[in-house]
Amino acid sequence: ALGCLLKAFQHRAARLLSDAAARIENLVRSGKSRQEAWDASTVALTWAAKAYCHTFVVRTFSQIVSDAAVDKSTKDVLTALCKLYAIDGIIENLGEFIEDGFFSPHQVSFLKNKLADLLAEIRPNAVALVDAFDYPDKTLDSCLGRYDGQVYPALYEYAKNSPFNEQEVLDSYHKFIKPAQTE
Amino acid sequence: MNPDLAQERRRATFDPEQVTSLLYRGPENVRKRRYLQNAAIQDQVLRGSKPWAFQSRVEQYETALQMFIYMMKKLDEMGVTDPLERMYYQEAGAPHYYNPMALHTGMFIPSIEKQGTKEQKERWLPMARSLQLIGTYAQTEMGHGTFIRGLETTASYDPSNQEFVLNSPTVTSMKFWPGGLGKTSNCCLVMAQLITQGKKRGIHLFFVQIRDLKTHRHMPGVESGDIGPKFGFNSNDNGYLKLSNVRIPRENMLMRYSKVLEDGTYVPPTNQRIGYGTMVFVRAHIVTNSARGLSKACVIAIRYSAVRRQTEVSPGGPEAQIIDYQTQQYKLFPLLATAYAMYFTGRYAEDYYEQIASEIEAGNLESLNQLHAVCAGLKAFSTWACTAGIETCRLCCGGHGYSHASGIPKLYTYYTPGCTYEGENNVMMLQVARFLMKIYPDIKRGGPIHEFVQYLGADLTQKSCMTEEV
Repeated sequence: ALGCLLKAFQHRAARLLSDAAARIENLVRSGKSRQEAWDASTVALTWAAKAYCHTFVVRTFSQIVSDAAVDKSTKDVLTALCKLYAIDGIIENLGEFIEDGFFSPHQVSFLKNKLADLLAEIRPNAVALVDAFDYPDKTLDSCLGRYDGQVYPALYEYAKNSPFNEQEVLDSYHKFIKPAQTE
Repeated sequence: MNPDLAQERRRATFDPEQVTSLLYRGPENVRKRRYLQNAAIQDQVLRGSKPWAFQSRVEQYETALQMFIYMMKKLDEMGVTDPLERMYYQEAGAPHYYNPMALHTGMFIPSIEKQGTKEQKERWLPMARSLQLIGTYAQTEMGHGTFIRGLETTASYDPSNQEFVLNSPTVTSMKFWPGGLGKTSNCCLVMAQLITQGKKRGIHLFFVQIRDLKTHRHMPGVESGDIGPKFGFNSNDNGYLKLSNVRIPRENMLMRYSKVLEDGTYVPPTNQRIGYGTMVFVRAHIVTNSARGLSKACVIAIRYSAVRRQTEVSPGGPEAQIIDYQTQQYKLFPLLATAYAMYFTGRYAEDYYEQIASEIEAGNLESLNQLHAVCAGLKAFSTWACTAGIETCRLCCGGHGYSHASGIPKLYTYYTPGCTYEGENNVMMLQVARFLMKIYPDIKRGGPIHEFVQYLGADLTQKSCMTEEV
């Protein structure tokens, strides 16, 4: 399945590169210099370059997951994650994958359904998957992302650090608010 | 422990420790990483005073300086030399501060190591490692960034006393942005247009002392200072530098590859691209760095989404964990997948760099084009994904995501400069495109091409064979 998804990315990158090259050739044939043709094609060239990079990432991800020396349950979770990365990448850039009819409308529905299935499949493992990054709380420096989940007491403690809270009544009250109230 | 989070951990179907090992290249590395992190976390000196967000800019700079100098010495005492292991320690010791000496250790020293002659390395590196020399890498100018050939700073060779005379001829030519340049550094590597025997010879690196080593006051002809507060990186004195007829000896040009002889004769490098090594090295590491940023944001947003409850699903029922809403999953889980994808890709890029670097050192530059293009593209692709992803994570944390207490604004301002430093991302993508267009005729002809790009010659009339099972 990962191979099939990778093929889609490869097709898109090859087609966008071919499109950009054809555009440049057409502009040269119409009398522009090579440099002028390049300058007038930088958007198409950027699309092709991004598609190339995207393919590189999908390829590397799937290769590392396939080669990973982990047990089956771990590999299943990583495979689901890899598929989600690929399918989300297709859906977010759908136009580039269907412009030449590479995917049929039916196949696009399969992908959308699979996306929803993968979200549900990953759901029970989401917290364990972020735990696996193994960041100590101090590194994250976040009241919301604490390992123990004691979010609300941490927010309260953090708020107490505000210099505004060092005085019960701020000097600015006497300087600005009080006079305004008196006037 | 929050009961929802405890429940989440109980219901997981796999062992996270295996994934941790995969991410950090084996259990031994995980053990070392944890040891170093714990050493930093438990160090009393590194236990900060008030949270960084409540500090003034000067307090942030001073705290960061104190912490990083302390940690550099501590790491030397512990004999930790591996850059990644040093980073783990520093990340845990002072996670909220950008290192004011980051360019000293990350660019200044590696550039001398890679582009200096044997004599230059012997002269400067021991002083740099003991912090007698504190340096930075002064490339970017106020009016010039990614297009290096457009830099205006000049270094004109004067054969009568065998010195280079450095000048910032215009306001736009002033060096602007290098980390640590404003107040911390006493020397820097200046990228300047070399002029000798009346001819421009292209951009080269020069070692320039900008402050007295004892008093830290400016050297004659040097004006430098901090550029002011930025979006992030405020514990760093990103600086400006104006050079007015600053004279340096001929030996201060980094001459491993190109040289200027005593009479002013210019000896070009065997290959113009030989000096790209440092740049490619930095870009390869930016990919992993982006993964680190995005993954931290995912940790925060996903844990919080498991703790946070919002809105009763059925009237009168309990409020649901927000991670159970499909829309929240659709925002977060692809980002989690992206973080993993970037981690693995960054690791691959670093390994590939190591493999090619030894070939480059041996003078074989055949694979340099491929590596240069891949690293440029991945740098852009990963930093875009990281920045956009962190912002989405912030939105997933509702109102609290806007507070510095969430940790997310800090992550955003820390990682988003990656989109513009070391090459603006669109320019990077066009470098990839130039590489692809260069090899396109070979692709069409079916000529010998690298495995990375072989698929680009595939039959475009093919359709997907995907079935309902995907």
